[in-house]
Amino acid sequence: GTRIIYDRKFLLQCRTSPLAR
Amino acid sequence: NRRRTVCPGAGEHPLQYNYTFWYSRRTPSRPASSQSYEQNIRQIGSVASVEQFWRFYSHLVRPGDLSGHSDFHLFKEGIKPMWEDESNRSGGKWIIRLRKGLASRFWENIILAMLGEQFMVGEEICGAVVSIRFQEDILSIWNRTSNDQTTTSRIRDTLRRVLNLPTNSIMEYKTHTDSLRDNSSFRNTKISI
Repeated sequence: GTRIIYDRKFLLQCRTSPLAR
Repeated sequence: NRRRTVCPGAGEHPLQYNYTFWYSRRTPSRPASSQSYEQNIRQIGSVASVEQFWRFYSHLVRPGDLSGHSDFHLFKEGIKPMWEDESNRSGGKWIIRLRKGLASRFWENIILAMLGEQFMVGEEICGAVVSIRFQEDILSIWNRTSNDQTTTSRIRDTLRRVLNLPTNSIMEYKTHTDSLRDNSSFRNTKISI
């Protein structure tokens, strides 16, 4: 199936999203 | 054995695999037999999404702030961070020795690369470890098949890229069979420049 790939920049952006708090 | 114990929450970004954090600490004077190693290693939590990862990770002590002889391990759920585990038995690891002060930043970069599937080696990656020691700290990334040179070279090259290592930096590969034989994770490694 499809592989879920995230780059570092995207992962760091998710850190500040309300869902991650 | 791919049973997931946690699932991504609504609206969260799922990871390709679930991962489990482990922590271990030992008294350096005591020999690290495989039994005492298993007794000293503790599972501390699993994550299934990017957001769960950050929530968990933000509450952990940064590895560079740990003292003594301790390790954080982040492994795919279902794989124990032990040489003897079924998924590790034929595998090995790349080792990067770091001078004091670099562990926290390098650890974050290596695990972000792993969670984001940057290594492009199929199912080969098992997990990553940061080992806090007295003189230096050590990062390692474990893969399933130590004798698959295409895979191990690709992991090495990805590490150089994501950690931004100078091209002449020394990296060492050690098979878990060798670690079991000399009962040591980091002694007698094969050096590769």
